[in-house]
Amino acid sequence: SVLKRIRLHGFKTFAQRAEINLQGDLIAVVGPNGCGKSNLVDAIVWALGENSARALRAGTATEVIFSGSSGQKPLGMAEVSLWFDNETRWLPLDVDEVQITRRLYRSGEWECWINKTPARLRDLADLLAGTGLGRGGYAIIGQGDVEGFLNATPEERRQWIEEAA
Amino acid sequence: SVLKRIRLHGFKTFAQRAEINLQGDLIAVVGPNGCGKSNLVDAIVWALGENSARALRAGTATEVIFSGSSGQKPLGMAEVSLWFDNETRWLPLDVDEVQITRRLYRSGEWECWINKTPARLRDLADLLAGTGLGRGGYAIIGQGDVEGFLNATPEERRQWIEEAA
Amino acid sequence: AREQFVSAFEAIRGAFQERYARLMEGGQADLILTLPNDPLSSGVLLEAQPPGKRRQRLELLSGGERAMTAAALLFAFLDVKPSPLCVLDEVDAALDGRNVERFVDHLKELASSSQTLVITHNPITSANADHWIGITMSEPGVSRVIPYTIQHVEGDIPSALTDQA
Amino acid sequence: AREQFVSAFEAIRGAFQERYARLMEGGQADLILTLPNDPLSSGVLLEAQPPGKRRQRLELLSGGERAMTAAALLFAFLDVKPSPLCVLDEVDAALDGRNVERFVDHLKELASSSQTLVITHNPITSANADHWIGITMSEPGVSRVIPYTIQHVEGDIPSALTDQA
Ligand SMILES: Nc1ncnc2c1ncn2[C@@H]1O[C@H](COP(=O)(O)OP(=O)(O)OP(=O)(O)O)[C@@H](O)[C@H]1O
Ligand SMILES: Nc1ncnc2c1ncn2[C@@H]1O[C@H](COP(=O)(O)OP(=O)(O)OP(=O)(O)O)[C@@H](O)[C@H]1O
Ligand SMILES: [Mg+2]
Ligand SMILES: [Mg+2]
Repeated sequence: SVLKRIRLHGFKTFAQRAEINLQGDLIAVVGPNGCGKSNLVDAIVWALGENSARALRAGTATEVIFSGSSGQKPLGMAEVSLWFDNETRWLPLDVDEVQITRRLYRSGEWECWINKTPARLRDLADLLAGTGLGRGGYAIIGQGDVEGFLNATPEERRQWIEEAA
Repeated sequence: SVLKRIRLHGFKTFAQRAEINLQGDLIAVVGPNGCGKSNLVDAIVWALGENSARALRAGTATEVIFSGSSGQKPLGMAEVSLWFDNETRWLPLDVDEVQITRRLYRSGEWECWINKTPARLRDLADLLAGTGLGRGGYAIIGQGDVEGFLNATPEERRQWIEEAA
Repeated sequence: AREQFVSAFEAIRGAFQERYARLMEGGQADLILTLPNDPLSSGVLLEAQPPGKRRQRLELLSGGERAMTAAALLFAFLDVKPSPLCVLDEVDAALDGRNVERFVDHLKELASSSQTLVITHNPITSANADHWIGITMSEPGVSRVIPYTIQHVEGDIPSALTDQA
Repeated sequence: AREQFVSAFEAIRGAFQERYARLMEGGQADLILTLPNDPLSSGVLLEAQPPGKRRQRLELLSGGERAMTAAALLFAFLDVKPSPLCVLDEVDAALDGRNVERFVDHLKELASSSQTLVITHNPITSANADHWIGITMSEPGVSRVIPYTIQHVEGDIPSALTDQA
């Protein structure tokens, strides 16, 4: 399995730093309504370069930073890191492991690293091109996207197939 | 309880005439995917005067007539009847029971009766005005309408409140 | 007309605040006029804050939280303008076990004053009904209604469980 | 580019036909070019016919039938263009018990070649996972991840069931 570890801090409801080690082929994410399951998915796509307000369910870029709860103050930064196994070289880098980190500050300033090297969103897109994981990729299906899949126009469907070609 | 009986014949998947006697205050409609539960809801709103393709999930008016299955030919007519208890005179007619029947032929011709008296859709709308059951009423929530409830624009919400006023 | 609208708005608003706090066991919600001095041209904003969380835009709420918010608004409309018959098609689809139970409490309350039909796949909801309408497809493509005379429903397949199959 | 598109289209089309018939245990589905002579400006129509039923517009299909159709299309894309990681957020929400089981068979097949994360409230889906990520809100408004080291999940509340709560 390619995604080995996820670390989140300050992203949406993940006010406390969380580290998730992934094992197994089929992993079920479970928990009550509103506990943060879809927020975890948002964190993954955000770290992979997603910027659209609609995809992240946020209105502005900084709305993904933990904005406080009844017991905690808002935080000033959101950071998500993903560690990928790259032994099969499915990512076009000649290393066995690829770490992607994205960080966003309240000011709106943000940074992004690929294996500790500063990167732009463009570099992320190039890295993920053809993997199904880049922005708008078909391998990540958000909650409620199922109906959109069927409601797409014939032209939109052709575009998906073009991207898969 | 006001709705005592429903009779369907030829409406969507109800190719065989079905008669449902309703009892109890909280009635659960259950069954597997695609068996006809939402079609039953469509039948109720259709008999009450609904004409919008979107609300009925149909493209043209006659698409609600049973169009055949692997084992049965299409039918030429759809008919739905509803029997209401009117002892409390919640419907503005001086009778203890109100029967509403709507019928549609393949030709597109349709008929509608209130207590065996021919009626126009306009008469149905007048009958149901203020009950929450007329076209677009808030008392009938279709599958998938929940998200639309929240996604409405502020202007649309005001209109709902105006209608409830 | 303005008087009527404002009084309906205030009533629905009050009912919505009460219903939300009760359904969510805490938190708060509100309806707000965008133009308080010109209600008839105003829009109506909807704000919701689940217990323990800060108030955020509706889009950030989870699927289950949005469904509970929509349910609170629906119950509020019905509090102010009751309907003798209510039909709800799978409004509990996104709810976890605890939220379904709270929702069902409100459903039973509604059923004590209005005849309520719910289409559901949720065993908690159907277990709380006092009557059932089972629908299957004994013949492919053709709906068949199975009247329940005994209070037994298992999963989504009613045919095995009624004495009239 | 035209050759590439046509070959991708034919591959996805074939996979979609196979996946649909297998997921639905019968029936048929298809992808059709609106302009077969000009593929790159063509639209792609989607047709689906559940077992025993006649082919109808997609809007007439039930909630569960639409979800199964969308799943078949998603699996088809992944058959033709596999992704090392797939994330599916509550795509099983509208499915009844039998359809969930068939869907889960395809999920397990996918997981044998791609790391697959599913967010789900469905106990059948989560029971078939080989690992779980539990998320709760021990502190209101703040997500907490509960690593599972034993294969036990009950309902949506993971905290009671792990030896690390
Ligand atoms: N920036 C933020 N700061 C604090 N809380 C946030 C932020 N963004 C979103 N939230 C909260 O996250 C919650 C939604 O979480 P999420 O969508 O992950 O739930 P979920 O586990 O997927 O639930 P469901 O099963 O209902 O889909 C909402 O209550 C929302 O208020
Ligand atoms: N005019 C028609 N003739 C024949 N079949 C029809 C017609 N209109 C709709 N159908 C069929 O009805 C089925 C959908 O039924 P319905 O929406 O009532 O299912 P449901 O019981 O609500 O299922 P779910 O639990 O998935 O929501 C579809 O398979 C569709 O093809
Ligand atoms: Mg969610
Ligand atoms: Mg339905």
